[in-house]
This record gives sequence, structure tokens and C-alpha cells, in this order.
Amino acid sequence: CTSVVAEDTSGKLLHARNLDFGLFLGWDVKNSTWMISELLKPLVVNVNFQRNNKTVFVSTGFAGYVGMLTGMKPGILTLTMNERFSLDGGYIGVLEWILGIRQGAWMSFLTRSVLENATSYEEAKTLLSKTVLLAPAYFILGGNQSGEGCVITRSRQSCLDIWELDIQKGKWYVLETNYDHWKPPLPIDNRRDPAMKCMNRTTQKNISIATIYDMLSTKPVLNKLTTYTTVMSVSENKLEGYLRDCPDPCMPW
Amino acid sequence: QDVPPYTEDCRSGTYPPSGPTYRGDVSWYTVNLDQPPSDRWRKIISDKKQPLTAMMQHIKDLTKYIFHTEKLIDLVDTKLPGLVGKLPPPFDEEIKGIADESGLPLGEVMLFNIFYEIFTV
Repeated sequence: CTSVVAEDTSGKLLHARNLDFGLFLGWDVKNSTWMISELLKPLVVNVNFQRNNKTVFVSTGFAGYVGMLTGMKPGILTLTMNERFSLDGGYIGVLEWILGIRQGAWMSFLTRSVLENATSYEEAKTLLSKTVLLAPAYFILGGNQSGEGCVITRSRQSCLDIWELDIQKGKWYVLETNYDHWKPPLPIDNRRDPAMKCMNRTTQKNISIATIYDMLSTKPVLNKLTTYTTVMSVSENKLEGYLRDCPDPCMPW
Repeated sequence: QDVPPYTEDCRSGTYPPSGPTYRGDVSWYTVNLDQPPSDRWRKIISDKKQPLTAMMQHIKDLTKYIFHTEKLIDLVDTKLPGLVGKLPPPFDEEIKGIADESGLPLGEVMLFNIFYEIFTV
């Protein structure tokens, strides 16, 4: 996955992501595609969650999956999550949960609760950084004011880092794939550098939904695992989801 | 990560989406949070029953292929339903409603919803 929160020169925040999933879960030699990625694409839906006929939040997700991986609370915040790998992984959390040790939250239920109940960027940041989890994760959070964008790196028990926008220092975007931002990514899976190269070439002056979509359409940021691309603008109250394909030649991940 | 033609230089002009990397817009649905949790997903699931069943079947086939046994699937179908009630509300009832609407075993729908934690293996 690749998630990015960017601030343009007018202080408007944009949040976008590629949802990549299905690695090693079956390769279709004939079509040179990942089977699970292809089976997930027909399940992708945008959902408008309403209460009293008013929108509480909107999301892009998979039918049948009640947790949230991508969402926007109109006028307040945007949230995506990317998978984080750690030896102290979710399988330990699941075992503990099955054995009755139930302090930890299921990752996607936490994101759903944040989108449904949080009333501000700061409140969401606190919930996402302090709630004990069953699995490690990256939460990428955007707010509704200048400077409100961050990547929260989580282990199961604690928050390892919060990497924030810092416009004064020229940090006008934060971009997360699936590696701790202070460490180099796996050389055979370095989608970070190509993505940052395109963001830097775009420059803050030209960042927009269109140019962020360009970056997310550039191989290997777009790859065989990419099921959908979602772009969000909290100030324009816009969430757009698009199903993706990556015709050969294309990186498998 | 510069391995042309598998990687490429920064694209431009890809928006509005079109061409071979664009398969289509994602369709919109409404979920009414005033409804009982078990009824919220009925419309979506009745539309997506077939692809959801196909995806679950693939996971089962893959499990059989990797572990050479159906025991794991039996475990999911027989043991996980007893744990659905331990999930925090409203997710327990929403998952039951999805199983009911789709006709899929409750354990398998729960597995799909905790797949992130499981998959970190």
C-alpha cells in the first residue's frame, strides 16, 4: 500500500492511497495476476454511513468487511491505514485474544470507531496512537487545517513514532508505504523512493487530486497488488474511489 | 527500484482516470447506522454475494492446497462462531447479519473480518 497526506500552497489538505493486497495468496499464471487481488476488486465499494439521514463518514472498503481501511469524516478528518510487518505480529494478538486476553483492539474496528466517533484530528490522533492493538499498523491521518497530517507508526502495545507535516521546514507531505519511515525499505520493494521522486517533481505548488493520482498511477507505486486508488479532499468534501489494473510489464508488488 | 519496463518515470495526465490502468469507478452505497447492526449491510451483501462467495472459496481452496487438510476450515466453521459474540458491538451483530444475508458460514465471515491480524503471520 501507499498512503500520502499532502498540503498545497493554499493550506488545503489532500489524502490519497493505493490499497495493495493479496501477496503470495495465489498467482494466476495465465493472466499474470494475483488471484486474491482480482477476487477483491468486485468487492470494492464506497459507503456513505448515515445517522438521522446525515452523513457521519464515507469510506472505500470491501463488501463483507465491516472494519475501515480508507475513510473521510467530512470537514473533519481523513484516515487510511497501511500494513506493518513485525515479529510481534497480529498472530500473537489473535492467540492472546482467543485465550481470553482481550485488552487489544482489532485494527480495522479501531479505524471504524475513529471515523464514526472522533470529532477532531487531535482526538483521532490520540485514539490511534494510544489504543492497545492486536496487530502493528501504520495509521495515516489528515485533518482540516494547515499542518494537520501525520503517519502514526504503531506496534501492538505502543506508538513508536508520529511523523508530522512541517510546512515551515518544507515538509509539505508525509508518504507511507509499508516500512518504518526512519529505516530504508526492502530494496526489492522500494515503492517509497519512486513515489517521493514523483511528489518532489510535482512540487507543492502543483499538488492536486490529479497530480496525486498521477503519482499513484506510476509503476511500481501502481503494481499487480493494487486493487483500488482513493483520493480524498476534506475541504472539498470529496472522496473518489477507482478500481485499478496494472497491465504487463508491471511489478508483482 | 529502477527496473524498466517494470517501473516507469513519473506519470502525468492520468486524471480523470482512463486507459488500461483504470478498471472503473467504485460504486456507492449507503449504510444507515440507525438500523439494527444485523440489517445494515443487507443491500450491499445481496448485491455482492457472488464475488464474496468466490473470494471465500479461493481462501478455502488455498488453505487446503497449502496445509493438505480440511481440518483448518472445519476449525474456522465450528470454533470461530463461538467467538463472534466476544467481538465488540456493533461488529458482532454486523458480522452475523452479513453471514445471514450471504449464506456464508459465520466463522468464515468472521475470519474475513480479522484477516488483517491473521495475515501478519
